[in-house]
Amino acid sequence: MNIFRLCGDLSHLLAILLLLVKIWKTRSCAGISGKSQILFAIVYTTRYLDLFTSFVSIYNSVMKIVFLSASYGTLYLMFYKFKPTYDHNHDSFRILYLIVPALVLSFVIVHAYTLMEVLWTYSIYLEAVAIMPQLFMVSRTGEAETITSHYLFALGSYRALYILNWIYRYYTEDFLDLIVIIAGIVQTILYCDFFYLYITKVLKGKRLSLP
Amino acid sequence: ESFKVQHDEL
Repeated sequence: MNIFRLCGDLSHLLAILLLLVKIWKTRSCAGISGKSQILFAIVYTTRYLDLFTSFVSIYNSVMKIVFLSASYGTLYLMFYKFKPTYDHNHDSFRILYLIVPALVLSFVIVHAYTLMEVLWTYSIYLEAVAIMPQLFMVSRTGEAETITSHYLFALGSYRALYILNWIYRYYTEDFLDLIVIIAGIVQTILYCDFFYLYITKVLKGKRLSLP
Repeated sequence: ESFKVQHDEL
């Protein structure tokens, strides 16, 4: 554990809880992509199956349980409790275009051919692109609520902080997992456009709207 | 084959 990873994890946690609280408080999931949330639920499920097979630390296990619960809680709020507020007309990204290539790639580039390892790798590839339906939705509606912008910024920062963590781990403990590093870089690049808008607009008190 | 990769991150 180092400061970069801890900050990354806390940023990830903040993002997930921010979204949950936002939906709960406003009684609405308008502007949130249900498809991205479905992808994140698949990501957490396939990655954290190892809760049952390998123990790293209490910290890791608790975080995994929180991520899984919050993810399914978000799906429950979006597709059941506040379903009438779900803006499915603007959530039109075809997620099979992400699900299938990620699955194929996880069979091609993987550390070891075991079920758990392929599922873990799949979760890494899918996570890298899981935000695309949400970003697509923002670009279609041309705007995002400020709280949604904070959510996206925290979620994007998490993998950027993990990149610093991997650089640190490379020099301090010879850690080098190219699968997760390259996927993490791709994931962070996808947010760059959004980061720019967030810094130039949202942080100056303006609403995020596209020109 | 009991090869297992250790993943210690989230």
